[in-house]
Amino acid sequence: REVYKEASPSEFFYRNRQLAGFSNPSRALYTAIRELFENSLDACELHRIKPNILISLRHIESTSSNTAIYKLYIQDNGSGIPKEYVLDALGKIFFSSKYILRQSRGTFGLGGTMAILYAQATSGKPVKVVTSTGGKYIVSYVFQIDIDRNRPHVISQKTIRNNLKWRGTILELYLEGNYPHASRYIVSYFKHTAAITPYADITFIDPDGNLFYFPRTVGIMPEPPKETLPHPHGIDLETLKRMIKRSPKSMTISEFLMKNFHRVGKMIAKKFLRYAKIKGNLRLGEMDNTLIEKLYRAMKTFDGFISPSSDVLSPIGERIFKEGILKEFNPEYIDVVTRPPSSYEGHPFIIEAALVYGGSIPGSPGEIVLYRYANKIPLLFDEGSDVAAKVLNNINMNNYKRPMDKPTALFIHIASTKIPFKTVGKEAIADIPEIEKEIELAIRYLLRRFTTYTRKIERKIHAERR
Amino acid sequence: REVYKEASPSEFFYRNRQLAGFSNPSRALYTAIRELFENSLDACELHRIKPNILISLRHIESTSSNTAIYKLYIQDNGSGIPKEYVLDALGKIFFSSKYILRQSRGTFGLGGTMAILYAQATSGKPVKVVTSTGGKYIVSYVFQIDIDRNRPHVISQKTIRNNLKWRGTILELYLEGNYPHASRYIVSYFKHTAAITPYADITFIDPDGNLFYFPRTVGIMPEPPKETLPHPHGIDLETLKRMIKRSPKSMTISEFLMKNFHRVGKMIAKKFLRYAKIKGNLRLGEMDNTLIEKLYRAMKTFDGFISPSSDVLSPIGERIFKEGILKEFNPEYIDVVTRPPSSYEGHPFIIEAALVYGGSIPGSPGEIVLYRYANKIPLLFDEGSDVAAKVLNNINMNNYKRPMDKPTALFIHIASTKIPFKTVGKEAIADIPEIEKEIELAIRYLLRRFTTYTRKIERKIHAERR
Ligand SMILES: Nc1ncnc2c1ncn2[C@@H]1O[C@H](COP(=O)(O)OP(=O)(O)OP(=O)(O)O)[C@@H](O)[C@H]1O
Ligand SMILES: Nc1ncnc2c1ncn2[C@@H]1O[C@H](COP(=O)(O)OP(=O)(O)OP(=O)(O)O)[C@@H](O)[C@H]1O
Ligand SMILES: [Mg+2]
Ligand SMILES: [Mg+2]
Repeated sequence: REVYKEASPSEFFYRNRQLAGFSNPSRALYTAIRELFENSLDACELHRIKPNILISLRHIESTSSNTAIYKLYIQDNGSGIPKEYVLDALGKIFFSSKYILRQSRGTFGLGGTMAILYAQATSGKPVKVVTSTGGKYIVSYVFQIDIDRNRPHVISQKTIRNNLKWRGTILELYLEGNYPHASRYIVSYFKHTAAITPYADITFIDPDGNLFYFPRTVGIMPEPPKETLPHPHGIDLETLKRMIKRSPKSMTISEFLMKNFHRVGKMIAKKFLRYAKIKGNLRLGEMDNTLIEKLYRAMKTFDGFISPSSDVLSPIGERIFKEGILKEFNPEYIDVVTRPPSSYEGHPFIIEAALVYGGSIPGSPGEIVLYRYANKIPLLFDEGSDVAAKVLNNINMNNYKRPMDKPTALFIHIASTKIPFKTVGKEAIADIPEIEKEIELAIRYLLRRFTTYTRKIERKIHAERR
Repeated sequence: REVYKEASPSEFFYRNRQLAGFSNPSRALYTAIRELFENSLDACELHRIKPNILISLRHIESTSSNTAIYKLYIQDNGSGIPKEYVLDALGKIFFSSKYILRQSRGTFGLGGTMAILYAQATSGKPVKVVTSTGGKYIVSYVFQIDIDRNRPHVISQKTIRNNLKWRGTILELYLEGNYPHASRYIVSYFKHTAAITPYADITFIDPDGNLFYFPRTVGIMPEPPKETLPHPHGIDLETLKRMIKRSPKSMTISEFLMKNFHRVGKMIAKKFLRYAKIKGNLRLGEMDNTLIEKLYRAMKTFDGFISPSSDVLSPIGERIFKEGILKEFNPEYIDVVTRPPSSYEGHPFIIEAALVYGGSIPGSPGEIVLYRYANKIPLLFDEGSDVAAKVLNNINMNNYKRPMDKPTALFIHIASTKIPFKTVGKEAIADIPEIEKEIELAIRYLLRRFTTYTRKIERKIHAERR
């Protein structure tokens, strides 16, 4: 009497789009813009391209007292998408170039596709994508998503000679939104991006014709992140079995470990196999499940593995962090700290933090404002369930001194090969103990130094009064 | 140079299992138990069966200083799963009997499957399921999930004659967990379930052999929820197009509206079509996209539709709510309220709330403890991002009086055809304005009555002193 059905990934996220940040017309407009913008930034940064990104939002027609159809246009000078992958990349949920172990804004393989799906669902209009990887041709597709089957459905396509050797991606879509309600979040999102990405040239034109221009003020870019191998502490039994299954049967266990794991060289492999009581020259083809489980248990308890290297990460960098914040907020005081690299569950991560006072930091006098970032994405929502907010709440501010005439802002950034987001909508980070610890140390360090500064200022004022 | 890949739904949730509540061995153990238990409760309640559920967790072997492999066994007397659907229901992500418009605990089509996937990933052992719908046979499968392809892989199967006409489902799986850390959440989860489900007989045996027995103390069950049709305000343009596409071309638009929408009868359809300026006898086959969009825009702005009926919902019921709380917490004071039905985005919902003081409510003196429920599921995590916590935080408690010698508890339950969960892990509810309003009205009502009670008690104490 129960009716059993299967849902495609697009069907699932179409019906449950609030899970991906498309919960209402205001939030959906914000999420669509940020997902496409983050795709553009990745397409530039991962390929050492200084980003030039234009976003324009135009009012098309009102649909209710507070909603309207908008045309969203976004253009970047990024890597472009190869012709054979464009339609799947944007028209298929769970299709991505970020399913590798590398730091990037994208991670789930559905953000851009969700923006297109939401647009289609609310406007009935197909999306247009124009892209080129800088080669002989520019491809242009007008398509829709076949939601039942999670695949793109082409309506029209064009191939144009790329005479000017253009490289990049343009997207044009129509979606229902509520810009009056969403505008402050959208503008704040761009401002907070510019604060840590001063090497990007960002232009946003809103439906009222207002131009928000964040020019490039720094000529250097951080080194892009690198793809890395999994760490022994970052895998579980299932993954280990699959890695073994995919490797040649003739390969020895020692070779397998050195080839497939991060920072496992000859010495470490030898030490580990002695600990695990497994012969190094044993062939993978001779290993049964019991032996694989024995290997796995040993991997989890062996403490001789080198912790994951942070060389693969791409932090903001203290100079860029400072310059960006100075440009956007013009503060009286700024202090930046980079915590030593750490790791959780085999994933390397770095915490960078800044304490900023005065200037155009918004807030009430004496208030502490928290600005959160993860893999260079500003997180504007769900502060209540974020690890950084939890850490800040647990700090007794009476142990530190700060001026009470203006607000003080704390910027917290985490860079990692995997950000433990709590939701597909990427707004809050889970309270992993190692991450919590590093954020707390960073905040306390900045507060101590700010206390020293505040006391100096107060003594100076005191001295001047006498 | 980017490497493009597709992920199956099981691959995606395997790699991002923290999104579904499997973030660490303690939380994963909690989530696995609750997902399977909620499947059992649905299988009983949706079919008017008084639930008898046994859950046993046995320690198998330690894997680290704070983790171990446990054997999880769960048995229910529910509807059972038909032979042809068992493997897909439990071995395939996005396969469900709850993809219909009806109130139930299950909604996403992945909870039970995730528990099995996590178990397989951490123990290497397959899952065993034994089930019967009460017919001639009992089927038993031992299977694993092919994560790459999101489908079950049978290892062995048996069919047994059902001589005793047994009906129900048994699951047996091995998974890594951290029971010492998870135990208080697991026991609290069962206790809070029992508090609103006193017609269920629940037995939990923990790894130390402790028996937690929550006997049935109420013989009546609430009426099960009913499947319903979508409401005009609950659909978007894409859904409308698909509904039209699936209907016969010869059907008139008037018939289509009456057949496919909740509470749209002849009169309402006529009024609406006049408002939309569309002829009632127009055939679906004659409608082009422009006309469908015109119809859609009219549906969104027409204010003459009857709001969704709450008859399809199955609230806890004030008597059951009271009896359950009295049994579990033995309070000195209990007050229960049911708000009038409301709706959001076309989905009917009902808020039920209780204020409870004294007895065994845990907490510090004067503290206000919040217990949240959604479709009869206790929500123990992510309070910081839940709408009920937001409402409670915004209430100025100085406007109300309560005794300060013991804690006071507020129980909030929302029943709906769709709960706006923020995450796949079902721990927090989004702050939809209509829901926020009803929760606030319920809480304030209870606090006002509790203020009257508190004043009465204080006057009595005062009088006795003189
Ligand atoms: N502007 C762009 N330039 C180049 N490639 C792009 C662009 N936009 C999308 N892509 C490609 O399309 C893929 C899918 O994008 P989508 O946003 O759907 O998922 P994702 O970015 O991989 O992950 P996430 O869901 O976390 O955003 C990307 O991985 C990328 O390879
Ligand atoms: N104990 C059970 N008795 C009867 N049917 C069950 C049982 N457990 C699971 N099922 C069936 O298997 C299906 C899939 O279960 P699963 O937990 O994976 O998803 P769901 O319950 O539909 O949704 P959710 O992800 O929200 O839990 C259910 O919809 C139900 O039809
Ligand atoms: Mg993306
Ligand atoms: Mg379920």
